[in-house]
Amino acid sequence: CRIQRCNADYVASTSPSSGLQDDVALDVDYCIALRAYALCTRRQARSCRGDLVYHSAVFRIKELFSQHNCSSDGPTSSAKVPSTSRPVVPELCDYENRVLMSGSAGQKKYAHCGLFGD
Amino acid sequence: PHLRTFRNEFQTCKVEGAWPLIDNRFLSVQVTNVPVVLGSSATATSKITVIFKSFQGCTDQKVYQATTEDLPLAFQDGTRSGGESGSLTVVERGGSGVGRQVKIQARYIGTSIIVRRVGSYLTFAIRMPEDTLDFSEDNGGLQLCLHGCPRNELIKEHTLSRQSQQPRLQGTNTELGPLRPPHQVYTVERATARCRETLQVEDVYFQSCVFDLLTTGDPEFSLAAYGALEDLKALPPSKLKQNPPRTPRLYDRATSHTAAAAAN
Repeated sequence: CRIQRCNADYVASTSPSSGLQDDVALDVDYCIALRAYALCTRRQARSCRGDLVYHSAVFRIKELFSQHNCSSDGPTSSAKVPSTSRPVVPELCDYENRVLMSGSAGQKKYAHCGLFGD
Repeated sequence: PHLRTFRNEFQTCKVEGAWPLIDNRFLSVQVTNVPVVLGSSATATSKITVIFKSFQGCTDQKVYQATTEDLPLAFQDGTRSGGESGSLTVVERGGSGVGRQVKIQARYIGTSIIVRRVGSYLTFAIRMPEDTLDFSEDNGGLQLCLHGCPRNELIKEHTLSRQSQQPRLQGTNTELGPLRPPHQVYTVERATARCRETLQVEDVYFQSCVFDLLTTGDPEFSLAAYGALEDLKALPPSKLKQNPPRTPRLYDRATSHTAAAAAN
């Protein structure tokens, strides 16, 4: 099962380090990345059956399709998006989503610090 | 003030003046502590400054500053959020909680902060993903939240407990130096009873409450410990995306021993 690869490709194609501009998100480009991601997960369906990371990715993709109003038909070219467009996805600005997408949520923990009184 | 570090250590420190709580690539937090009782080592927080460093695609740099006179609902530049994605926001926290509260949510780094004004002082709580912290000792320099207080800044509560056998006498010389007449005179029994009104479980928060009443005679301080416990429940150390486990009331063995001595 190579769902992690799909997750990593998706995160890589939608984060600023991929040379994408860093402010306005053009949905059309984001939808390309999302369709590529959906295609990649479909290809893993058989070998990833029962894998929690795979099923959570499929669930999340469904949510993202409706959230960003992307059509499931259309180009899935994972070619680097031309620099003129600047699709930074809100997902980049959500730590939990980034972690979930990378499939490493299970190991992630939060720490608490507090200062009070005298 | 009392400090609970990211490693779940509990300390009571002097740290008078400006000290860094956190200083990493995502944010810096600095607090300024002032003596609560003239000439005493007991200090409390009068100013908190949080600097959110710019994060490409999510926010530019934002500074939040609270003082005992002003707990703003906005960053210093007047805005209440950073960047288009709204992944950095300042909101007023409602609820029956103690004192006025401000919550700062930095979604892009999975971080939440609560600043309260309780009586004349401030309290601070933060929850951050562990992988944004660098726990290695040699790294990160002086960060009280990460490495605790320098040894010479720790207040040795057990030496105080001998003093707290009798009511707080005015102007007595103690480990903490001459004390200005406190608001009230608290015996250990009265301080314990007062703290039990808000903190049923006798854990380190309870002991901090007793310690504060004994050192300051200021009943507002019993609410500081209560507020800090509420903040722990609101921002619990937990696994990502799990339902935060019931926060086990904290018994830090070493601290509870010395704080129990203070409470006694």
